[in-house]
Parts: sequence; C-alpha cells; structure tokens
Amino acid sequence: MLELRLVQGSLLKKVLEAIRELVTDANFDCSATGFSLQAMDSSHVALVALLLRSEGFEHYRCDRNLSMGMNLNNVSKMLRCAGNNDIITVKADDGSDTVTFMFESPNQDKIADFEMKLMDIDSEHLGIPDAEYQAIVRMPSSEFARICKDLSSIGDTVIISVTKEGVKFSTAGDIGTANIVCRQNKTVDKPEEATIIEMQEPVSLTFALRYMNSFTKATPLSETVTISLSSDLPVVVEYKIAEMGYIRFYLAPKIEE
Amino acid sequence: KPKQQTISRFFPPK
Repeated sequence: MLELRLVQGSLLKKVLEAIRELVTDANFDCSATGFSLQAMDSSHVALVALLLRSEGFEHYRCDRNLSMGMNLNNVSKMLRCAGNNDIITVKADDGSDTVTFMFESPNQDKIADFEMKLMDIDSEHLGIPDAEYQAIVRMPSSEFARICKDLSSIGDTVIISVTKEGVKFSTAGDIGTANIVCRQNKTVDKPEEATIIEMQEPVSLTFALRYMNSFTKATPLSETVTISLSSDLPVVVEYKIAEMGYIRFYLAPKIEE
Repeated sequence: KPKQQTISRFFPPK
C-alpha cells in the first residue's frame, strides 16, 4: 500500500506543470527513499529526473517499491482540480490499476478524491554517471527563463560559454545575432539573486533552445537554477524543490561531427 | 552544422 500526504500540495501541481510539456507518459517510482521519476522526451534528447524525498512528506507510507505508469497530461488535469492551498494525498493499493488523489482544503471543510487509471509503460532506467563538471553556474531562475525566452525569438540554438569573464548565452538566426553575458555577482541583497560561477576550466556547448525553454516551466519551483556544464556531456539544469528534492533536466548537446 | 545528440549516447541503460 502507498499513501503519501503532502501538506504543500501546490508543490505537486508545480512539478506536473514543469514536466508535462517535455514528457507524455512516465512511471512514478515509490520506494522508502521517496517519490521519483526518470523519463525522456519522445526524441530522447532530454531527460528529466525528479526526486521528492520521503522526509518531505507529512506522512509517507510505501510498503514495497511500486512503479505507477501515468499520462502526465491526465495527472495534470486531476491536480488542477486541487486548490493551491490544498493538502494532497496520493494513494494506491498494491496491484491496483488506479491511483487516487485526495484533496483537502486547509480548514478541512472540503474533501475530494479523484481516481485515475494507471497505464503500463515500458521504460528503461538510465544510469546517470556522477560527473565532475567543468563549470557550474547558479543564477536566479527567472533570469535564466528570461534569457531563454529572449534568445528563442532570435535563434533555435544557444551556445553557453563559461569563461572567467562570466557566462555567455549566444544565438544566431535569420534576423541577426544575440549575446547575453552574465557576470558573477555576489553583492546582492538576497542570496537567491546572486549569480555564482564555479569554473574549473572554460567550457562552451551548443543546445536546442526549445528544450531549454521547456525546462524553464519549472521556474515556479525554485528562485534559483543551477546549470552544470562539461564538454561532451549533457547539461544539467537543476531546480531544487525546497526541503524535498529536485527536478533535474539533462539535455544532450549539439556536436560538430 | 552541429548535430543533435541523444541522451543514450552519454547515459547507459541500467
């Protein structure tokens, strides 16, 4: 049996909004560690890894490991019926082909349950190797979203280059070119407004902007985003989920052959 | 023109 109670139900709503554009169907895996998901987009260019640790739930019961296949648009339809301040409980019985989402209003005067059919999804888990990244950039998530949006009105791809000068986002298209440089900036009022660049060595990689823009759907989950880059490795765009875990998006680079 | 790679080139199946 599975029963997960999340007082801050809006987190789950935001998680679904963050990934449903990228991934259509996915298996949600429940174990003693937490509630997790690993899935790729249909063209296998991007991968999303979600972890919500069991300690982050008010109540977490998972008697045995369970993998639940869901259509993310359908999950999103269900969760959009929950109020932003609602407590959300996810329930499933062993061997059942349904999952139940229960929504409780904060003062307990409204309780709703939505039962959704599960589906069988063939998916293989990929081993994500631990890597030392050549450069790690932490910046306000809203700033990163703005940059991706702005550049995608000019071109289709972004070159992200990290040097000791800062991090540069460049694109080129039919109408012209654009370069946005963000320098390290630690002298800000709030730590979440800082741009911090940890560089072992300079790195420059090319990525499809369409996917980057899709990742920024996770912006409401975190004030900051961390971008980890290494030559010949997928970039990692990570949004931490307060006290609970993370969403990490991996995007394979475009490489000159 | 740089060619789009896929994730499986970098991450092996478990």
